[in-house]
Amino acid sequence: MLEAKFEEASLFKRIIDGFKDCVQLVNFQCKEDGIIAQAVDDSRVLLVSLEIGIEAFQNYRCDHPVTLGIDLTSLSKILRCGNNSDTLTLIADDTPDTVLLLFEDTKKDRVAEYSLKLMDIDAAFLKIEDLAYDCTLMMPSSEFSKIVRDLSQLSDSLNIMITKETIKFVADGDIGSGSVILKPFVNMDKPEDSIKLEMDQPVDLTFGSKYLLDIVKGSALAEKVGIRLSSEAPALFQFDLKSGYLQFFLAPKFND
Amino acid sequence: RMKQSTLLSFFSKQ
Repeated sequence: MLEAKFEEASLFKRIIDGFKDCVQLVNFQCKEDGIIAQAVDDSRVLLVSLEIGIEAFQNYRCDHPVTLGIDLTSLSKILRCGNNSDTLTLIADDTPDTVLLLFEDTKKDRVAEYSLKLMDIDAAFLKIEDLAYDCTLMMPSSEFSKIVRDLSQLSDSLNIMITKETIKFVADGDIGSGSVILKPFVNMDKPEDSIKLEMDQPVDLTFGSKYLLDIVKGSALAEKVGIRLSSEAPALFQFDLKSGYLQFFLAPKFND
Repeated sequence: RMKQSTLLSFFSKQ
């Protein structure tokens, strides 16, 4: 039996909104210690990895591991039916055909109950080794989101270059070019505005703009985004939850 | 010209 209660439905909504536009069919593996999910987009360029730890829930109980195969488009329809401030409980039995979504407004004694049909999703689980990265960058997610949205108007590729003290984003396209240069700094009054950089090796990497536009949808989940880059591995973009994370692994473009 | 790589060249299937 799975019974997973979010204090606010808006958290689960933001998690799902963070990746529903790049993958559609996702297996949610529910275990004693929380819920994990992994899915790769159709082009095999972007991998989403989600972990919701039990601390992210108001109540969590899962006596028996269970996999919920969910079509995110259908789930989103149901999530839109609940109010953001409602509590949301996911309920499933040990061999479920459906998952129950229970929205409760405790102030009004209003209860709304939806059942979502589950699917058998045949998805290969990719083994992600612990990768060594050349650069680790931590910056405000809103700022990263704006840079990606601004520069992706100019080109279908976005170049990220990091040297010791400089982070440079560049787009060079048919209508013109643009670049944004950032320097690491610490904001004592608002630590969440700080930009932190750890660099072992400089990197010069190019990514598809359309994938980065998908990734920045995770920005609603966290004030900061962690970006890990390596010349020899997919980049990792991470949004931390109170317990758990939403990660995106993105394969770079290379010179042919 | 840049070519898009895929994840399969980096990750193995479990």
